[in-house]
Amino acid sequence: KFADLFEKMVPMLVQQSLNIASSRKADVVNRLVGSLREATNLSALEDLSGDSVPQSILEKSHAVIQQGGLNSIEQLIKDLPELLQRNREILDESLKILNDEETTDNELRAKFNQRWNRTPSGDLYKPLRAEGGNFRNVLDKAVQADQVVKERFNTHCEMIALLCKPENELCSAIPSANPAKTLQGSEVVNVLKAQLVHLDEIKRDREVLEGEIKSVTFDMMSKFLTALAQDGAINEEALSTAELDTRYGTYTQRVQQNLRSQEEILAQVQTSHQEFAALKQSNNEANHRDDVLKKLASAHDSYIEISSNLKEGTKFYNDLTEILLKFQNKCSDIVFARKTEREELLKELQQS
Amino acid sequence: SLYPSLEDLKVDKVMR
Repeated sequence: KFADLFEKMVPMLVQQSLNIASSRKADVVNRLVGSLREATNLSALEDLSGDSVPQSILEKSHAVIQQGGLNSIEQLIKDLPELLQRNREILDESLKILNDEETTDNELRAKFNQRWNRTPSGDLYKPLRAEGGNFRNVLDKAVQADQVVKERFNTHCEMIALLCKPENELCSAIPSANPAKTLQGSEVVNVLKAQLVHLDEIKRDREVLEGEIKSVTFDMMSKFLTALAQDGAINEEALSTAELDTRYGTYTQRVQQNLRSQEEILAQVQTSHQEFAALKQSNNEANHRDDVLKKLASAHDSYIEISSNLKEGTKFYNDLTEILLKFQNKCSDIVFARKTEREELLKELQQS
Repeated sequence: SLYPSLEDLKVDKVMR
């Protein structure tokens, strides 16, 4: 197992030349590899995906869900007709008891003529009828308001329902604007895809190239030793550059070729990408996505509006009911008084 | 607001 300790010992000049040669080599390798890396960065295209839910829509969806979603306004809308009907019935009943009493009064006046000398019910009830008329107008207006709310709800209920879905369902329900997906099969996309595949190949070539460049090894020692023996001096630069040329010449050409073909492909990608972007603008799929997003946004706004309309409407009907109940009491009170008076008058007439 | 206001009803009654 003899190991010659002095095997690696060389003359100082040779050692210095070796050092310089290795730094030259490192320079060459770094330059080549650097340009390869740079080219790869250049070729990275932006991610073209376009199918996540925009943040603003997500916020609107949470807001709608927080306020009770579709169910809460659906229930209120269902209640409106009943509230309207209840108010109508109270008003109709009030006016009916006025009418009945007035009819009776008119009949008795017709029967007893001037002996039926009390104030006609018609005159007495005039202010009440006017008030009743006002109530009728107000109710008619409320019916129109109900209609508006209902229409507004019908227009947006589908989109509001969508807003109430969990995020993943919402995302899948929104048409994707992912160009690669939506423009599947279109000429431009195929060309673009082919170019990107080609670009990938060039990238892969570069990786292989880089590996090969790094793996090049050669030994200058023997050359330097022979030069030193023959001439007594070492022309390191000439020897190193000559050796580097022979070793890396082909690689340099291949790197140049790789960079050149990448430039060409990138230029092509640029143009087809512009075509693609223009196509995307005109593409109804993408527009369709915009449509849906716009509708979702306006559905949120209408939801807020419908909620406040319904709150207002419900309050209106409940307040009106209280007023109508008071009105009904007034009517029944006066009619009761009139009836009592009528009976007394009848009694007197009979006695006379 | 969408629904008629009940205030004018009350005012109307007070005036009468």
